[in-house]
Amino acid sequence: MRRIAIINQKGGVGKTTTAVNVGAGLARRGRRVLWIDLDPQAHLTFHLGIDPRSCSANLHTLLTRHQTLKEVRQSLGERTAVVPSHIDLATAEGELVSVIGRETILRNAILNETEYDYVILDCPPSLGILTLNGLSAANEVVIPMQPHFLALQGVSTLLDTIRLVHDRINPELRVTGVLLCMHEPNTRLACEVIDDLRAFFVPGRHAETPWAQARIFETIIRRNIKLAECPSHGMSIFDYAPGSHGAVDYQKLADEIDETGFAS
Amino acid sequence: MRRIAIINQKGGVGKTTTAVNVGAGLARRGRRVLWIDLDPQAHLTFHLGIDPRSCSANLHTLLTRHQTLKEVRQSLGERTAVVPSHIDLATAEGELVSVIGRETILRNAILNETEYDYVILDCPPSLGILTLNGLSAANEVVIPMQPHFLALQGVSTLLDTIRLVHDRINPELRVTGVLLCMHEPNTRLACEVIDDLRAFFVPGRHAETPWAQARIFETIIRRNIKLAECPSHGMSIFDYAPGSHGAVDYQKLADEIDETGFAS
Ligand SMILES: Nc1ncnc2c1ncn2[C@@H]1O[C@H](COP(=O)(O)OP(=O)(O)OP(=O)(O)O)[C@@H](O)[C@H]1O
Ligand SMILES: Nc1ncnc2c1ncn2[C@@H]1O[C@H](COP(=O)(O)OP(=O)(O)OP(=O)(O)O)[C@@H](O)[C@H]1O
Ligand SMILES: [Mg+2]
Ligand SMILES: [Mg+2]
Repeated sequence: MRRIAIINQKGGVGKTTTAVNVGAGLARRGRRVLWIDLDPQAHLTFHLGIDPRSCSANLHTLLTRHQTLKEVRQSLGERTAVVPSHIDLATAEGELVSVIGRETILRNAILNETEYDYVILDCPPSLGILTLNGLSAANEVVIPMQPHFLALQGVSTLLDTIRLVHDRINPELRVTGVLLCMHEPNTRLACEVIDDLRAFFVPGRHAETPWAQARIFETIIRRNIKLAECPSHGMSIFDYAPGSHGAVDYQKLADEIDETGFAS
Repeated sequence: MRRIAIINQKGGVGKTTTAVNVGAGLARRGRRVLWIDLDPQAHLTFHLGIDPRSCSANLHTLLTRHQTLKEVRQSLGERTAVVPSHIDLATAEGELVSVIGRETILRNAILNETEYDYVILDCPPSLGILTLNGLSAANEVVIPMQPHFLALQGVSTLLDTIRLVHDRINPELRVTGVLLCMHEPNTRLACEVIDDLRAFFVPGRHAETPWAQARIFETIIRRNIKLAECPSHGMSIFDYAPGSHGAVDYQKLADEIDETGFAS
């Protein structure tokens, strides 16, 4: 089972949009997909057409009342399900501050899961306890990034956190790759930032780190207003605008992830 | 002294870009401006041309070691200064969890400040202890938003938090307005979202709330790649690309804020 954490502490880079549409693209290939919404803002939950306020069983009750995965997940279709978020998660940092093993509660809840081919964990824009639960529960990391200057600044902090989780909690954790999102082709800024990223993520260059095999995905997600429109309809891009660039790009990415296997 | 918190828990909506360029626009009108970078990612600090790793006196030392404002701020020019952020702030949530009056440490540090006309507080994409320090220290709130569907979802949670800070800690706190950022004119999505926002923020409609007088700013900030390029040069848009739409829009906004006074 591939458990992919979609993570970047920088806000608004396309984590949720990627989580929803890669998951939907994988389901279209026949894969069974479970989404887990780790962000108290619950945007993945909304995007999948669920009102988080109506979910009395959710990620918060799993983390703080030890409900099981079966008790909190909601089926969305024959191959897909979601563990919804809830605004109560906003206080998780404080609620869990002195709980033993607080970073591995989610991991323990999903480790024996066999019903899914993919678990996709959408993380909030921070490196706090919710993201740590995501990293501890995952075996792969995908880092969406907007090719802007400030995006480069955050990468080393993010990789430090990944290394700590790998060393202390989760030795299977590896960075599969960096995904360029919201790309505006032909802008000089994007080209410069992408060059810097390529120079950094040369596979094998950082031997012995969890990102030794990380690459920049071949698929680049272009900026496309249709991707911003579909959340209000509670649909993936494939149902909302199947012919759009957004649909073409995210299906290509789902194919790339499914076909190239684990961080190879 | 007008103390403006730039806040939205949604990531990547233009908080930092707004903080830097509105501050610079106000300085160009002769105002004295102090920036405070409340985000551990320190993007405002980078954007102003400072490397946060080189600042041993910073917002973290102010909050946890009770350094004074004079000890931590760095002068940038004859009218401007900044309290830089530092990565150590990422653990502030845990470090301050049992400190008495933990939300008002910053407020106490700046309340007797008389050297500035404006204090601009750039908040991280969350509603945790750092943002709470920002809200407790401010007397005005500006909410940047991208006119996308998910942006509307977060507004009521944000306003709840503002109301709690207003009622329990800071009765002078008021929402001056909502600023539309990264606007792509002529897209249907933006028009629909803006209509929904206008229907909500009718001045006087929510009597007795801190947003009773809030409005949508007349100035709308258009999407403009120059705004994404200037952080890497450590400059405001006025130094980097004075003729660009980004410069025109942010000066217009600085003028609007300076001329229309406090939430009127
Ligand atoms: N390729 C794209 N083209 C146009 N708009 C996009 C694209 N990807 C995402 N968006 C829109 O940009 C906004 C931010 O995207 P998204 O919410 O996926 O980012 P995020 O990293 O999950 O944000 P957060 O840090 O708040 O969790 C959303 O309104 C989304 O609909
Ligand atoms: N009007 C604009 N046009 C084009 N790019 C923009 C615009 N405003 C901001 N950007 C770019 O978009 C990205 C996000 O903006 P910014 O960092 O200001 O948002 P933020 O709300 O402070 O994010 P965070 O939630 O991470 O603090 C940055 O790379 C920035 O340079
Ligand atoms: Mg998200
Ligand atoms: Mg910011």
